[in-house]
Amino acid sequence: GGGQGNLMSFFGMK
Amino acid sequence: MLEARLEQANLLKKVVDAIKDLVQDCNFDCNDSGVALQAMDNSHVALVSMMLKAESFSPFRCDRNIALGINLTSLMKVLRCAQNEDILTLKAEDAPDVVNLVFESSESDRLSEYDIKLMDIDQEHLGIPETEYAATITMPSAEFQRICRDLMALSESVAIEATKDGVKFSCSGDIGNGAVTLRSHTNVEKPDLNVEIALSEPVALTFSLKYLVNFCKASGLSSTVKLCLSNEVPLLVEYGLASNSYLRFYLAPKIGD
Repeated sequence: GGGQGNLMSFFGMK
Repeated sequence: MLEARLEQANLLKKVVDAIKDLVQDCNFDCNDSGVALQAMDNSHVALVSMMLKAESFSPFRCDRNIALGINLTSLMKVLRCAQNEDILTLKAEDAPDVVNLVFESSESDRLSEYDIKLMDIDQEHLGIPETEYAATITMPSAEFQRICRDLMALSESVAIEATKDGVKFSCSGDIGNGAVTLRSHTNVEKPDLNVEIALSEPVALTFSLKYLVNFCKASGLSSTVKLCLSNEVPLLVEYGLASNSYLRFYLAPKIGD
């Protein structure tokens, strides 16, 4: 299996 | 000040029970539109977004923005003191040290009151873009829970593929492979059993089952669940609540092979 993505790379900090 | 009366304490109890294993310390952001919560798990893989709209409460009063920093384990301890049918009123001053919870029995004159000490929580707030998802699947929440639990017996991750023919949940593990395919389905007698697939383009993504099984703890909040997918973006799992309130979970996909 591949790696686990991180939400921080999809959603920007407010 | 905040004063928000929920007809059923059970609603908040179910919400907190569903998210307490993902996130621990959370700000409940209160303003005149309602009570909102956004929190990520420690590994930044999953995000919980709850919105209890003012209309879900009766009455609802919140004069200014108040962030109630609450440890969910503490909140759960207090919510367990409520009977399922109790009416719950949340109260807080404008710059509060505590949040006050009052449980009233609709059947007796019992009234119980608890204060929970608040915490200062410096929470990272993510901006979640409005997304037109390529695939939106509405299905019975119990069915989604069953699929996730069943496949987790074989593997730690599930591939979700949505095409015009249906949605396929598949996994492969040490002992072998498994797959469940659902097609669009309309049950006139029991519309809660409907499976609806709205698709603008085919989608294929892989997700960790551990998180999905965790999200499914919210199944008791709604008979249906909505899965929103687009290639290469986080999955949205939404449990709709009365009065347009909701409990949403976002999950980052697995990358590469």
